[in-house]
Amino acid sequence: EAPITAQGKGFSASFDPSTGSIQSVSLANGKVVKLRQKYQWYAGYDTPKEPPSGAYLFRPKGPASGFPDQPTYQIFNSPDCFEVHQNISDYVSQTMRIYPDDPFIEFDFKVGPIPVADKVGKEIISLFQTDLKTNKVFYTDSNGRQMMKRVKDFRPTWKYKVIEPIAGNYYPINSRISLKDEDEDLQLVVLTDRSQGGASLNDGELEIMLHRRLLHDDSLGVDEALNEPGVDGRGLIIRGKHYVLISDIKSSNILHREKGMQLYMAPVVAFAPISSFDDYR
Amino acid sequence: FDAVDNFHRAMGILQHHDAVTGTEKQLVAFDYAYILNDAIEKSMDLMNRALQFISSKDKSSQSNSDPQYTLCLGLNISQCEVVESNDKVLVTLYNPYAHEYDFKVRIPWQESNYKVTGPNGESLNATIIPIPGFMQDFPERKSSATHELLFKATLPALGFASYFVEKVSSNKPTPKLETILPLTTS
Repeated sequence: EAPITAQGKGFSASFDPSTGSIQSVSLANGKVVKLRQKYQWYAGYDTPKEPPSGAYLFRPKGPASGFPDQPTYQIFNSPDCFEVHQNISDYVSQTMRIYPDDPFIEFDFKVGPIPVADKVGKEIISLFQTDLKTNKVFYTDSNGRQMMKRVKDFRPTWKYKVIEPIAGNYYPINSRISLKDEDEDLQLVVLTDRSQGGASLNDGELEIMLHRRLLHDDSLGVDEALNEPGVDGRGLIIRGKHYVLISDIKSSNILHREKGMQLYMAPVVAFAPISSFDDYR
Repeated sequence: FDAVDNFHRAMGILQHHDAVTGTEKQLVAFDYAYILNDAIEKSMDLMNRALQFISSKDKSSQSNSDPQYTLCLGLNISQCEVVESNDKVLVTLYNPYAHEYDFKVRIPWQESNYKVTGPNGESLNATIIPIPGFMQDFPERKSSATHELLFKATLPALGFASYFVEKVSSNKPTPKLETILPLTTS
């Protein structure tokens, strides 16, 4: 019944024993941050009168839905690595990894093939929920150079009328999205391994779009539904990683920049058969 | 230069906004994937010769005994033919980042014992971790690996490090993982 804990560099994380999901992060300075992570999906807008969700448009029909089943999971622990293998649904699974010498938590996800037999296009997100007080503010690196301040339902240079409360708050992510609680001196950063889209629709929350499969053309030029068949025609499967850091703001700014460079300039790993150790030497 | 030019051409085409954002037609998406894969494959020989050159003692000549390097493009689904079909493998990592750091190497593995030797001749500790069931079922995956071998490589700034990885059948027991909770939830 007790939470399962894992030790990373400068933090420990606890996991819910009934679902395997992460539930909090305790920092070395004694602060404890609630951190929940789950997967949800949006149904794509499909009314003929309005342009539906498609390659150019993100137009969800309503709020995101969760996956109904309780996740199943296995945990593996060794001195070098702590891993949770978690099945969320038939088509969403992930591995969470914590290394004792790394301040980041790794979320390695597999999403797809997204089922569409029910004739509903689906867009899958990863949602991070914390108790940080963020006052509608979040940050993305959308111009690829600096962290840009974003405020929910607000634009700095014109009066913004909220017509699309979800999509209207989505911004491009080149490599990272973050939340900051200045009063508590805490920052959450999620580094991505590719360009994605994301938002903070509620205080303390971040969501990132992972995979989309939609059944209607959005009438903006591509003239096809965003419905990739994959190799076997059942739909595309995607794999990817998020690297999550919770830390004080100063340390966080150093750590996420260094990690970002390491991910961007990842090593080339090459393999060669070799006959003996002497050859290697 | 021809090999590098393939990359130049591929990246030139794939900087088009349709390729970046995924707003291309499906047949064009297939073509983009083909162009990039083709460039990678045509550059394998160049990469092999470059690694042979920088890891060779005698830079003036290359011999047939130099290791023949290849990339494993299926590593993200825990698939690598070179590792799976050979008992002794050289794993060489080139670090383009201008700082030294530790990198976690994960290679597809079966449950056999291992010996990992680092660049200074030191024996390294590694961990054998099961590949999740949802990855083993991946439709495109053609691999008999059920586990991954995890070890820490220390990469020099703008340099390379080679590790000798060997399957061994000694009586030394494999370090066992502690399985905390095997699927007790419904």
